[in-house]
Amino acid sequence: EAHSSSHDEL
Amino acid sequence: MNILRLAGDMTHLISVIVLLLKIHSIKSCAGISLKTQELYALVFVSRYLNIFTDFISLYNTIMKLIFLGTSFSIVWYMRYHKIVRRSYDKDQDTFRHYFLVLPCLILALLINERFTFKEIMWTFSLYLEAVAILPQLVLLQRTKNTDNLTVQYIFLLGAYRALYILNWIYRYFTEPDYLHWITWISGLVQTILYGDFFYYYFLSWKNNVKLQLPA
Repeated sequence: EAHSSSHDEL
Repeated sequence: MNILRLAGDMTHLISVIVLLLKIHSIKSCAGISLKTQELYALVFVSRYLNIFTDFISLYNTIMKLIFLGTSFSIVWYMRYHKIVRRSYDKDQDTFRHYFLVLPCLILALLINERFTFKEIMWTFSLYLEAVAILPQLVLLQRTKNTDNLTVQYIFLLGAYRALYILNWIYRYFTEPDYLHWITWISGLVQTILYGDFFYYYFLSWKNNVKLQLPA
C-alpha cells in the first residue's frame, strides 16, 4: 500500500 | 526534503534536547507539564505505527526512534527518577489531559483521509499534537519563576510547527497532488495556540526581561 505524501513527514 | 522541513525537524529535535539537558544537568523538571509530555508520548506512538511497515528513509526511521525514545524517557524521568520527580509541580499541573484525548479520537474517526486503523491513528496524532501544548501553557501561566530553559523549550516547540507550515506551502507549490487539509489545519491550530506565548516571548526578548505570562 503506497503511503500518503504527508506520511513522509514526522 | 526541503530546507524548511529540515529546519522544522531540527527545531523540534533541539527543543527535546533542551528539555533533556535541563532534566539531566540540573536534575529538575520544574515548570514542565507532565500532562503535555504524556500527550506527546501518545502522539508519537499513534503516529509512528508505520515505523516498521512503511520504510520511507533512514533519516525518517531514525528521527521517529529518537522522538519515541526521548518522549518516553522524559515521562520516565518526571514520574520515576528519584531526584527529578521531586521538582515536578504536581499541584499546579492540573489540566485534565484525558479531556483532550477523547474528542481528538472521535474527531479522527469522523474526519480522516482514509478509514483504516493506521490512518485514523495518524489523524488522531495530528489532532492531539495540535492541543497537547495546552497543559504546558496553563502551567507556564501559573508558574511565577520560569527558568530560561523551559521558555526556550516551549519557544522551539512552537517554532517547529510554524516552520512546518512554510514547508507545506512550499510543497504545495512544488509537488503535484500535495494537498493535505487535515495536516494543515491541525498544524495551523497548533501554531495559533502559541500566538499569545510568542507575543510575550518577543516582548521579553526585546525588553530583555524575564518572560512571564499575564494571569
